[in-house]
Amino acid sequence: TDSNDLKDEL
Amino acid sequence: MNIFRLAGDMTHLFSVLVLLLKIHTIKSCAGISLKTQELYALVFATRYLDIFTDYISLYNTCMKLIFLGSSFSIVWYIRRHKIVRRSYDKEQDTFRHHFLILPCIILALLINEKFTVKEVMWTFSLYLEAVAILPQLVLLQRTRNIDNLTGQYIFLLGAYRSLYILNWIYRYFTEQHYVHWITWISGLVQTLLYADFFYYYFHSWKNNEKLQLPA
Repeated sequence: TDSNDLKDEL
Repeated sequence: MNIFRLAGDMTHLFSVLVLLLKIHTIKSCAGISLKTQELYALVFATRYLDIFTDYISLYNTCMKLIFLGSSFSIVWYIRRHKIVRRSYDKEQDTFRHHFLILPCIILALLINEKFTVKEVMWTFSLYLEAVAILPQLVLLQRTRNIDNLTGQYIFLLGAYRSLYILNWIYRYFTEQHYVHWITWISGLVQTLLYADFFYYYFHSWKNNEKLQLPA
């Protein structure tokens, strides 16, 4: 997984 | 998750709770822009499409459900609740918010990381969130007398955006160095829109005065 993918933010 | 991100999410959550508290207990939405609230509901509806397809964490899913549920219920309260809707200042809340949506759609179609439905919708939600506060700020300028809860609501929203920028700076240095121009620039634009409000908010707080914006 892409650790710096901002999709894990709200 | 770093401390800035968590603090940002919490201020965002508190902002929504403050607004719901005002609407639910005082049964008033005076000074609140329905236009901005409708834009936020649209922002969350287009951004959280992945809620059914990608599982990130329980925290992530719960927060998404809270933001979706709260934004739509706030819109419902202002539009439909028989007491709350009476306090809605329709004559003052005149910002043509529909005209913000089309440019955001076009921009999302032109400038995105991947040309897929989900990605374009996600990008659209970022652009729209950047400008969604505008009807609320215009309404504040008009009403001038801002009650404490409305002031706190907008302060918390601005704090949430500022903390997210600190979070991106932190992530940039602690994780692999990817550049996220779309998120960063729209986030920065959004935060800058609060600069003026912050100035008057801190000014009134320092002088222990009631918050008032200049005409």
